[in-house]
Amino acid sequence: MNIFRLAGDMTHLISVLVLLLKIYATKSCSGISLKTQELYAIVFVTRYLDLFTDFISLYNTVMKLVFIGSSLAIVWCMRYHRVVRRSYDRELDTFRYWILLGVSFILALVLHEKFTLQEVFWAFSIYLEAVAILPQLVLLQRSGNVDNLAGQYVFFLGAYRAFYILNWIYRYLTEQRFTRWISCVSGLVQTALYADFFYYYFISWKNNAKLQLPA
Amino acid sequence: REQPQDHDEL
Repeated sequence: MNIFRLAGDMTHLISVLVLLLKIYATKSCSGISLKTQELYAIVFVTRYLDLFTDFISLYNTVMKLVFIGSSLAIVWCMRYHRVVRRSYDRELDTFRYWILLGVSFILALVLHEKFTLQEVFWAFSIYLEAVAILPQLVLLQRSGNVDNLAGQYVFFLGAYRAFYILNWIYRYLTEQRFTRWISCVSGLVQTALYADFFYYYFISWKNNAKLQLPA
Repeated sequence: REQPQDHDEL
């Protein structure tokens, strides 16, 4: 464990807690893409298949349970909570995410570390995570200005993966064997997808204006 | 104490 990875995990945790706070406190999920939340739930479930078979550390196990639990709780809330579900932008959240699921799965069948069920699903979850934010970014574009909690959610989510890139650089420099090419390349693609959002987020923060994404 | 696990990251 290094400081970059810890910072990344904490930022990731904050992004999830910000989202849970927004939904719980305001009893509203306007501006949040249910499709992105469902993709993240799939990412965590398929990535942590080793939850009960490989014990790495208490921290690792606890964080896996928190990520799986919170992502499923958010999806449940947005789908079934009688108050929250009314504020879901159903007609704006129309990204055809089956494409993302299909492409990620096919890529995982081709590119993986070992051809075992667990490894193929692990690679699938890595590729899927890289593109899972797309429905949310499209929803932010369509709903124009971003209410600040949704914007913060995306900001922390992008920052977490940027910290992980620093973590991979650090591990590449300090460990003799580096076997994280799948995560590393996918993480770079993921962070690049956030780059334009970060640009507009920074501009709006600098001008102290509401975040206006170009339509 | 890093496990030799390939996937010790979240």
